[in-house]
Amino acid sequence: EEHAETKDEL
Amino acid sequence: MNIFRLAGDMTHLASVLVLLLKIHTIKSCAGVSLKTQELYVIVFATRYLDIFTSFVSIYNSLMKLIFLGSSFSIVWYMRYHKAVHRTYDREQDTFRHWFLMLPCILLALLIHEKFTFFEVMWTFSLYLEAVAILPQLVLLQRTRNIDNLTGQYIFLLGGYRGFYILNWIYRYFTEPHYVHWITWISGLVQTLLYADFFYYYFLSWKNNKKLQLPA
Repeated sequence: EEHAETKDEL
Repeated sequence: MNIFRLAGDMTHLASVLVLLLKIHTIKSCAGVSLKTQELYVIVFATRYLDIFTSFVSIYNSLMKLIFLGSSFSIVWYMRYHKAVHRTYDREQDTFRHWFLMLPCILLALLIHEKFTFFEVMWTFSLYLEAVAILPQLVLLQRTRNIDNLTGQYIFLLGGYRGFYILNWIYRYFTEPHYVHWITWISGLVQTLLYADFFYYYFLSWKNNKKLQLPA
């Protein structure tokens, strides 16, 4: 399933 | 990571260091809005809730700790450090910033990418950051002359999100499916709020005059 895109920005 | 985002993070870091330098070395927070600083504590606290659950990189975690630590210590200095607190003009810094939080919470509950606790808090922090500078800009209008450090602080704080806009444009064209309207619009609103400050900051720099916003 569509993974919650990790927040890679500050 | 791209050059725009790195420039944005370094500019943001520089703004925080300039403010800490001012407060720590000359023990003064004249012209600095405590309300804006308190809002930034909330912005970082709600933005970095996942600091212990999701690891992106050493850089990412380190910067989160720096932003959290610096924003908390700036508020601590302005509230509890005797010498610094004395230089805080409480009469002028009267923006009812808690009223800014309510619309941001409501908006985050209405408009978000996913209805989960983390996502709503993260979206709230985006909306709040967009308006967090308002108490500081209002204070700027009231205090006639502001010192260079405060001016530089605001300039860098406004500039960092401008670099982030370039970063979002870059990522949009280089990464498929990279679309985050909520982030983009709140980032744009945030940067636009600085527009008149940037204008007067540039004028003061060009004419080599003290920075003064029209009353």
